[in-house]
Amino acid sequence: EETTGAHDEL
Amino acid sequence: MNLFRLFGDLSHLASIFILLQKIQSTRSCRGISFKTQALYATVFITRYLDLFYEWVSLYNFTMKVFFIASSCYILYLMKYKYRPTHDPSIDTFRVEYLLGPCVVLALLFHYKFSIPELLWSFSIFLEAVAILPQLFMLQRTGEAETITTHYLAALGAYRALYIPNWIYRYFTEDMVDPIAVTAGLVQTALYLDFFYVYFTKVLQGQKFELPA
Repeated sequence: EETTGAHDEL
Repeated sequence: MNLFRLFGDLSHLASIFILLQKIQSTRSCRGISFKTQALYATVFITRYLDLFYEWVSLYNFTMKVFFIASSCYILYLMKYKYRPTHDPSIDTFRVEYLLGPCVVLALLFHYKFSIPELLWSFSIFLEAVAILPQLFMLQRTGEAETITTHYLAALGAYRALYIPNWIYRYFTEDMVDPIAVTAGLVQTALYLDFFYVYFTKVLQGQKFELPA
């Protein structure tokens, strides 16, 4: 699983 | 989604409508920093590139499109329609002092070394400081129209509400995004001085004026 930022936030 | 984030986003939406209302009703963008608005447009465009390849939700999609479109529209209003009302001689903050460090920070702190992730990090850092030209302008002129202060208050409230959102997400989803949280805390802290004057003066019915 890649670690990415909170892309579901605006 | 939780209520903090929802109300944060709604507050963000409200801030943009207040800004549009200010420009349309006074037929002027006096007191608004073009540089800050241009930085926000940059923030949205670099962060929401994932519009083209990642689907989160209809809510997420609609908001992203709205933020990109409205920020570009505001730039158009300031640059063309109400250009004579914008005074560049008081909008003098050097944005290269913000852009440079944000590029460096994005290269140092990111979740993955890829173009979209680097741009995402860059946008997070840039958003944290994008309000500085506006606050600098306020400091220089020492006063602001009431509607402009409502705009800033709504924008500050949006950032402030994201903090309980992250605390909530930490406990309910075990989710932490150190880059967004650090930048968000800095961004909210920048509003503290403004909030103090807003609560003690504007909300008491007085004009926003900084002590000489």
